[in-house]
Amino acid sequence: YGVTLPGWKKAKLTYRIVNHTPDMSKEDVDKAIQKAFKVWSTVTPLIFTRIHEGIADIMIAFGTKAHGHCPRYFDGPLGVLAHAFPPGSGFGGDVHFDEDEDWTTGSAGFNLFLVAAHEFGHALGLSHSNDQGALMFPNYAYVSPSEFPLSPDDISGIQSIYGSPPNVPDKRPASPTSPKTCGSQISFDAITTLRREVIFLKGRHLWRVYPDNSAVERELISTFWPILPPGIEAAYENMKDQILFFKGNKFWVISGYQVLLGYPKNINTLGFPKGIKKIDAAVCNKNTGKTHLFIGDKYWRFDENSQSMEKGYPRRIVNDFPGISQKIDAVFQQKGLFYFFHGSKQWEFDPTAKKVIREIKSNSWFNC
Amino acid sequence: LPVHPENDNKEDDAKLVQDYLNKFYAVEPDPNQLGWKINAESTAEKLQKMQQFFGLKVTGKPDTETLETMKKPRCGVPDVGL
Repeated sequence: YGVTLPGWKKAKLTYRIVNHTPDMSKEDVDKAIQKAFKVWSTVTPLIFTRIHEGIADIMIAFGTKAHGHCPRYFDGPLGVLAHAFPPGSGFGGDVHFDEDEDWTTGSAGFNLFLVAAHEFGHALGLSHSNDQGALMFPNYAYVSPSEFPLSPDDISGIQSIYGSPPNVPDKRPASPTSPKTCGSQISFDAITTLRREVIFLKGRHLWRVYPDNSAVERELISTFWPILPPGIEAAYENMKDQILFFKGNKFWVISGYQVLLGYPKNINTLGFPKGIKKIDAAVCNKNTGKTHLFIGDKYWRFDENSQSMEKGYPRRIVNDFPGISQKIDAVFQQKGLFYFFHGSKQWEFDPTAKKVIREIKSNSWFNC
Repeated sequence: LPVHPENDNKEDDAKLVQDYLNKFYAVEPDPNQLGWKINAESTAEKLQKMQQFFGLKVTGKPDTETLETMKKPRCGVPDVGL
């Protein structure tokens, strides 16, 4: 990603749609613009408010060729679709769309929502990315508007300017988490970190836990990743802002909302011998760049830097993780410590000291 | 004799390349003055920058893949500069 510094010095920004394209209904234009702003407000502390007259921070207009006092001009159909200016006064933050294009809500012509989301990236201080999967890549690429259009590169870029959204859910739980989750016999299929959250998976559901404020949200796995089957058996977040999900002898690599092309793959491609049919649990130690993959009473170690399985494995779990003697259902790392789960119990383990610190109930993260 | 088909579009391609590079690869920040200066790089150097940006083979020459990339609809903000 690239940035144009400084960004806006305030979190509340106004926008005004100066005119509309006749290609779409006014309502569709308004919706596309609003949705495009929401893309960025989802991942930053920024709040966007529409005004209908006067000077807004971000003035949005459709024009052709030389338009108004704009120092840049359009070129007729195709070619340049739109342009925007970095944060500032005057033209700063403004976004212009080429009216000689065919603007649409779908895949025909050019999707206004997608182009607007890209241009708003510029209006907020991003320049072009050479990551071809990024929204801020300069060339137009249609993706279904039902997919979240930002790549990890886009999110890293905008958060480098404005930071991440406040880590507070819209509604704090009025009461502790439901009895179902807090049942004393709760166990999990797999657990992984996802940036600052911890994701617990069981059956078709997942729980999103914000450890810093004990907030918990329960969702269907398919809401985020429709391609994943229920009953995921292992999951871990690697060093590249991706999550690997395992079920049977297959695994998926997911970046944001999207599964990387070519997945699922067979776990053999990671370097496992052919006899291995499934993984019980996995965790990447962010401090060392090594991923531990647990199967039965043994584990393998995968070097994330060289992307290869290390020699000398498998090794017995109990030898290198004294005190972890049960089969591992799930494991994750938080603040350097490992949390191993079996049934309704979890063990907090210090990988540096190589010892169990304490045994806790498996639902300790759920504000029960 | 009729012009060979391969030579038909050479002038158009040259114009496409020049226009493209002028629009998207022509300015850069002046580190000494906090302002801007017209990029003194040659066309070949700008073309190399463009090819590198788009993950193309960096030849400094307008090959077919480079021209195809230049013809794609895109954002009007330059790829270099601020």
